[in-house]
Amino acid sequence: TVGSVAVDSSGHVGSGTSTGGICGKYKGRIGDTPQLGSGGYSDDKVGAVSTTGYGEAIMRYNLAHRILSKMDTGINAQEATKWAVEGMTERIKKTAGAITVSNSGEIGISFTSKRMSWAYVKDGEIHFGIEQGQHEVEKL
Amino acid sequence: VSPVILVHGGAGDIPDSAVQEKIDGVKQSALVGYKVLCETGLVLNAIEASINIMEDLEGFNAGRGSVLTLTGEVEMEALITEGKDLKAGAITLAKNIRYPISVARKVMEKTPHTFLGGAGLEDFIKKENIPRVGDDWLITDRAKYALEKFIEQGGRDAVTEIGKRPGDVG
Repeated sequence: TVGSVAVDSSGHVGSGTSTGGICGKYKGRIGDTPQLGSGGYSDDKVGAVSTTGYGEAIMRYNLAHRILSKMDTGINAQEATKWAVEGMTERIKKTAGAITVSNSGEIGISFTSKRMSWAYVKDGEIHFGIEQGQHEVEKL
Repeated sequence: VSPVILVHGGAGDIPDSAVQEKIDGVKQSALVGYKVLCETGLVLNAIEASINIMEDLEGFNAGRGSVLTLTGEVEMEALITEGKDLKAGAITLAKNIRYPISVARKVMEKTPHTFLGGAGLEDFIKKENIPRVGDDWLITDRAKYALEKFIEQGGRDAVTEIGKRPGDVG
């Protein structure tokens, strides 16, 4: 699965998620990715999310919308993303990852699987990583 | 607000052999997306452009390089959302298209619906003259190998990430 979230200079947000699904899935299996609130969600009043990982768990946990609801209580993007991703793994024992951007440009990146590749561009720098805790920065 | 675009290339048990390819791909995707965001000021343009990059790269499980169904086929899904008025476009069970995220956007912008799949999606793709791609573009050797491994192991441990070398499955 691949995904993208963005905020423009006026605070408008959006998200996108695209996938081939899971290897060996049944013909006709529909995963989390196209389902609003699971594979992605965005609301200018809060922010935007794109998720990835074990689809059956992400659907049951409604991961994307749960992150934005948490942010709506005043929690920042990073804490809300980490809280929801870890909450899903704790509850359903499957791993996932999520990326979040708030309508003010806050960043949230969290994953409970072994790795998740991510990158973002902001203020003339590119940030990226793939290991737990890794955060590389390069000037553009 | 300082414009930002953040992308991911999938989470899972990504093998060592695929790490650098993944990092290179998400950096390329973020840079292209950011350029479009700065040029157009439109988040949907930036999101679509950044995801199209990864849909073309065989190292990512979307578009070209998608994982396979038990019957060795590619069935893709995509969702695009716009925060301004909570609009969204989604597709499922999509076959033989190059950019699923772009078709999801067309569903949002050109139909009265949010989510299309199966035969109805096929009619929409034809009506909109969306170009098709063959299995030779979509299905990679890695994906075939991963499915073989999956079946050999009795179909356990769903995988979403594939290694760069045959035999390196996520």
